[in-house]
Amino acid sequence: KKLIIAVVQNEDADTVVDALLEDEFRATRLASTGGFLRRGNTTLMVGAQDDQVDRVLDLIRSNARNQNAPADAAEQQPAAATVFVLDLEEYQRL
Amino acid sequence: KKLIIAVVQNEDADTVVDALLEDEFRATRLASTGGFLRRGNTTLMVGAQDDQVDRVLDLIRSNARNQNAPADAAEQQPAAATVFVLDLEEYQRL
Amino acid sequence: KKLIIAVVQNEDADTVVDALLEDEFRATRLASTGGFLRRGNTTLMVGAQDDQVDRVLDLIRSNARNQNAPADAAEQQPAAATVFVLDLEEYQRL
Ligand SMILES: Nc1ncnc2c1ncn2[C@@H]1O[C@@H]2COP(=O)(O)O[C@H]3[C@@H](O)[C@H](n4cnc5c(N)ncnc54)O[C@@H]3COP(=O)(O)O[C@H]2[C@H]1O
Ligand SMILES: Nc1ncnc2c1ncn2[C@@H]1O[C@@H]2COP(=O)(O)O[C@H]3[C@@H](O)[C@H](n4cnc5c(N)ncnc54)O[C@@H]3COP(=O)(O)O[C@H]2[C@H]1O
Ligand SMILES: Nc1ncnc2c1ncn2[C@@H]1O[C@@H]2COP(=O)(O)O[C@H]3[C@@H](O)[C@H](n4cnc5c(N)ncnc54)O[C@@H]3COP(=O)(O)O[C@H]2[C@H]1O
Repeated sequence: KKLIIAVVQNEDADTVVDALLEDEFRATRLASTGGFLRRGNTTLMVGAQDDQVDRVLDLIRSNARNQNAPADAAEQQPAAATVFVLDLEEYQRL
Repeated sequence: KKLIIAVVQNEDADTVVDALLEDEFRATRLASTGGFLRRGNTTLMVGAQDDQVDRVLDLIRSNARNQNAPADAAEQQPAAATVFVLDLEEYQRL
Repeated sequence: KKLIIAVVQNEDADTVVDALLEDEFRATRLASTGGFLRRGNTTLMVGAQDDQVDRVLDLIRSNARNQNAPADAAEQQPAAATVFVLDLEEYQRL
């Protein structure tokens, strides 16, 4: 069991969440703010089975656009999403 | 040391947090939104010692009601809480 | 790769984030609430390489003041920050 934490642009959050739900995944959204641009973005939490992680990442990758960053956001174009995958010791519905 | 992340209904958040504090646990609350019902809920973070995890889960289970989900929320009744337990490499008060 | 989750006071959040960015770290901020004092605080997420964790903790420690807690906040002075370090299985820019 894994917890996927993905930071996506606000404009992409609905599309990404809808794509995850369509594929029978569950998701929780948290409003967040980027440290550098100080603009609102969305942090998603998705608890999934080990063998589903790649599928979740594919769904995020294909449903989050590559934003056109303001020119001052350094040489690296912003990613469509920044994703952290963590191992879960437990995942329970109480 | 473990980090417990629990998604609970807003109506239950105060009761759950009070029960945790009474038992000398610490907690942080984050406003969140359910992916499916798109309604506000609460994400709790509780850092605890390894041998306290079961106690935290018991406190959550007995203080979060089982909500009556709207009929369209699929065959599965919503859980009182969705809980993720993660291993911590470090837990420090700086 | 590690995910550092730090709960800091709102008054310190900008200073801490600026110090992290100056050192080429990336950060995401989430508005949160303390369980005990029920006052707003800030939860920071910082994904970093294994060998950078100590540097991130130093930056947080030296940029978050020790708040003067209200006298009723128990015998323990609040920490400048409460920090959780988690191991990441993956950290990707999609
Ligand atoms: N110290 C720095 N120096 C130069 N350029 C910098 C920088 N920090 C960020 N940027 C650039 O600005 C974009 C927006 O960053 P922001 O912090 O607002 O918003 C970030 C932040 O909220 C989150 N994020 C990215 N990496 C992270 C990490 N390692 N830890 C925590 N959050 C991260 O994802 C959002 C998008 O990140 P992305 O990398 O696509 O896009 C980044 C990156 O291209
Ligand atoms: N694996 C996971 N990863 C991340 N967050 C998770 C999660 N499992 C649950 N959650 C969080 O917990 C809330 C309650 O989930 P529960 O499973 O009790 O109750 C759910 C479930 O009974 C049903 N549901 C959710 N997603 C569904 C889906 N894709 N298909 C059918 N029913 C779904 O609707 C209720 C409300 O869901 P909602 O998304 O609004 O709100 C969810 C979501 O915020
Ligand atoms: N193990 C943990 N898991 C999750 N989040 C954690 C945590 N430890 C600390 N935090 C977060 O960090 C904030 C500051 O905690 P600190 O320990 O410095 O400062 C604390 C502490 O000195 C005291 N306190 C908290 N809980 C207590 C309790 N159950 N009994 C007595 N004193 C408590 O009140 C201050 C403010 O607490 P508050 O809850 O408003 O806000 C907390 C909470 O949001």
